[in-house]
Amino acid sequence: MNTLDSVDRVELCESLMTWIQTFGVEASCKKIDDLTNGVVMAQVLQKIDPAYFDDNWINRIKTEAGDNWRLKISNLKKILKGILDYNHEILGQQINDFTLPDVNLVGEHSDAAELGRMLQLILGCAVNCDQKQEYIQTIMMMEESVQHVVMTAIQELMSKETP
Amino acid sequence: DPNMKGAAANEGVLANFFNSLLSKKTGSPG
Repeated sequence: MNTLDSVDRVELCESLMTWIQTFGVEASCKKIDDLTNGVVMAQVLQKIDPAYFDDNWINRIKTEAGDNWRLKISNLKKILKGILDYNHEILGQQINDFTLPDVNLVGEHSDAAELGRMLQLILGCAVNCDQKQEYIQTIMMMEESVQHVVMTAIQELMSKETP
Repeated sequence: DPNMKGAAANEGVLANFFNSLLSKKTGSPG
């Protein structure tokens, strides 16, 4: 079994991008640059919990960020805060000792490793939310190699969660 | 064939993990 330290962050990002595509959100999510403005992540979070990540929340995410890395980082900060608040307020858990994604590196340099950490946190929301059955079953139908990376990512998160 | 046995074992590990995740109770106590 893989040790948690051995999570290859870039491989994690690639596998989680494959997973993100299963949500079929409106915005394109085929390559890393499609994700660095935060729009796809916000739309996925809204699918995961439309009551919490409601229209009021998603309207604060700028869809026209383009190449403006300041706007992208601003979006990513809102998303990261939303994920952490969701964990605390809805899932009743805190994520301790998990190195949070550096949103500056994601927004400015499209850093795959840091984007992977961000997608990992979204994965944590999906497999713990009320509709987790649907999301876990979707993961179980994915390629085994992807499932393996997803499992390792969840295990790493679970080891850092405290009620 | 050891490769096939390995693949089956891997499949079992994945299925066990995700099934245990499905049955895990989560969410806010409130």
